[in-house]
Amino acid sequence: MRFKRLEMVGFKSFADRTRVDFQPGVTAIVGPNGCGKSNVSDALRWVLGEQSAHQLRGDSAVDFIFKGAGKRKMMGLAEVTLTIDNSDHSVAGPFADFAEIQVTRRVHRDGEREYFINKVPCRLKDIRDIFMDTGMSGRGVAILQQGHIDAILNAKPEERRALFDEAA
Amino acid sequence: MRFKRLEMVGFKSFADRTRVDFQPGVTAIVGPNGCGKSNVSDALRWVLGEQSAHQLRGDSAVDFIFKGAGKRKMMGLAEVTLTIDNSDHSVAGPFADFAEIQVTRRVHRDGEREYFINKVPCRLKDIRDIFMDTGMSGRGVAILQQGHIDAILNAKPEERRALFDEAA
Amino acid sequence: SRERFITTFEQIDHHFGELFTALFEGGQAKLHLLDPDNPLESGIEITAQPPGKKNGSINLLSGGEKALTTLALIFSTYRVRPAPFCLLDEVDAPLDDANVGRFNRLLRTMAISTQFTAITHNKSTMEAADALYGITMAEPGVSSLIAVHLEEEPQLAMGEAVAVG
Amino acid sequence: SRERFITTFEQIDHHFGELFTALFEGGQAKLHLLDPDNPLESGIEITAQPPGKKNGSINLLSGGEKALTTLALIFSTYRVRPAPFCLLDEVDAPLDDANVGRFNRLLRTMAISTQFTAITHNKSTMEAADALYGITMAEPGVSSLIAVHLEEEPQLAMGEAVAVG
Ligand SMILES: Nc1ncnc2c1ncn2[C@@H]1O[C@H](COP(=O)(O)OP(=O)(O)OP(=O)(O)O)[C@@H](O)[C@H]1O
Ligand SMILES: Nc1ncnc2c1ncn2[C@@H]1O[C@H](COP(=O)(O)OP(=O)(O)OP(=O)(O)O)[C@@H](O)[C@H]1O
Ligand SMILES: [Mg+2]
Ligand SMILES: [Mg+2]
Repeated sequence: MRFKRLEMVGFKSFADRTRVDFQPGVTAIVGPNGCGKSNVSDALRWVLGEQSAHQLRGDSAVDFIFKGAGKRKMMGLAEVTLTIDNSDHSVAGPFADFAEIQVTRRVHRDGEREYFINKVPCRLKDIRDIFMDTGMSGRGVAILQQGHIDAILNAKPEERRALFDEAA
Repeated sequence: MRFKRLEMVGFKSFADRTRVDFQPGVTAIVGPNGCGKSNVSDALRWVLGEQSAHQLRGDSAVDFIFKGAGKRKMMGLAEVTLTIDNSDHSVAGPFADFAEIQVTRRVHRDGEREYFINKVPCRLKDIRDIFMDTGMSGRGVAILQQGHIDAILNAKPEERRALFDEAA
Repeated sequence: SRERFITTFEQIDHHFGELFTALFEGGQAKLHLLDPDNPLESGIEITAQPPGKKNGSINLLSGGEKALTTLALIFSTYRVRPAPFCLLDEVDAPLDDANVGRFNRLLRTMAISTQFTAITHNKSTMEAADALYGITMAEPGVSSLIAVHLEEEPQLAMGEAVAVG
Repeated sequence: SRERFITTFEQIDHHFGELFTALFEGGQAKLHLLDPDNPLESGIEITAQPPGKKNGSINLLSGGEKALTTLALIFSTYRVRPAPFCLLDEVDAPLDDANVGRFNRLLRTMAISTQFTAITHNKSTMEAADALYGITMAEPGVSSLIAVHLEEEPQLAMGEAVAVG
């Protein structure tokens, strides 16, 4: 499995449709304080199936909808799409045969949630199942959040197991 | 009240007697990772009367005694002394008339604690009383610890009062 | 005592708004008593809006924005009642270059009435300081402190500081 | 499955020890099962000893030492079972210049089997990257992403990156 690109529209400060193409090797993301770098991290965690809005600095998912700025009005929904290269068929489950998988997550201002895999509506569970056992599920540590680097060392010995169970 | 100097011996990585003279204005402390900079911060908090060893990264105060390195043996005690200029007599209580006040805190390997003000044995409470209402008590935020800058913003509204009560 | 707290609170709020707007070069911030009828017990809420952004929970702010907001709050209490001494341990770590500059300029104005000690890896913070101490472990596991003199041979001094930092 | 966990655990421990010693240029670190008779439920303890220092609780380690230890642990699981993708948000913030260099060299070896995205303010990390994206808010409150090309006109690109960072 390889990540191809992430697309966001109406997600936090990314009002306009924005596309991040993932390169092989090391990609650096830079910019001044508050410009939106960690918001990209939040978008990725969200589309991978993060269930706690608090983990993404919100009280609920509705907080992730672009709330307006200057002359720009608040938007009606937030949407994030992750496009995955599955040509090695490492994804288990009903989508194992697809060479490319697109996962989309949306939240509307009235709180309505929508989930899609390859444009077909599904449940959040179906999205989370795609990433189970890939190292990219919520149990893994593939996304190290700002300021949380100490979390593994500060955790209780029992809490650290998730990291090892994911690799085993 | 003005801080004149901090002296440490046997405290964490400061095996040898070390003296930090405090200048007016801004003093920067620099050095590579792990060289002992935050240990200076811990020493200052400790001599001001910090009661929680956990706040200073130890399980108990005995952890603060230099535990040896290379050919150097573990030491028998840790001692920190803070020398204060009180020529403005802003310190309240029995020491208000002294122009200079020295506060010393010690812990021995067997766990015995010792406290001194101007070389006279006293209790921890007496040390903490010196700094009450000066902005340097544990309730104030005069020492911002590494990685804890978010603490005030993440705290519950009731927990933040300490900062304001100290100033009022 | 209730009046005294309210007076102090309003003074801190006034300075907080000013310092925030100075550090962010715009925007606004305010303190609120959750329970104004019970000021001596009430929790305290913070709202902060960086320039160009709509108001929201302070949790949504970025790492650097939270650090600057916290510093504005702490320094606003010092404007009302200066602490004699303040130690800052790597508070500049989340700040970009422009904000490190603003932070250090503010620090110099606050340093008139407070002795500051800043632990840092940041070159600009080192350059803005009045005095510089370097800590090394020439002997493994044993810390030693050296005073680095900035006025004499500043190039050499900064080189030493950079080498140790 | 019990055997598989123990085998995986020992492999991770092996790599953890190696990566720690590489990142710290010395010293040693180890993982322990608190309850070896019950490996599928047991908590996991970490001991870490930087070079020249006596063993102690990992809580006593410095900010930078903790960051490096955590990275060694996470990357040791990747050596056993590479994650396809890893996003690091300002993990280099507590590191001094020498350790940023070591971290980035390690990152480049790990990047053979994992796509890494590193959010950073650090110039050396930017220079070590294969690709660079800058995020700006030309319109206040609205983020936009630009690809900064490192191979073409690297001086200009770095200047842009420095200006935005
Ligand atoms: N729903 C939303 N609508 C508009 N803006 C939002 C929304 N949610 C968050 N933001 C804004 O996004 C900004 C934070 O962005 P982010 O955390 O990505 O910054 P950053 O680039 O990581 O900065 P730093 O370098 O300080 O960590 C905040 O200023 C916040 O106000
Ligand atoms: N009782 C002790 N005896 C000897 N060494 C100790 C003791 N307690 C702590 N140390 C050592 O002190 C070091 C931590 O020092 P400190 O936290 O001051 O580093 P620092 O200069 O702040 O580094 P950083 O820039 O990474 O934050 C650790 O390596 C730890 O092993
Ligand atoms: Mg951020
Ligand atoms: Mg430190």
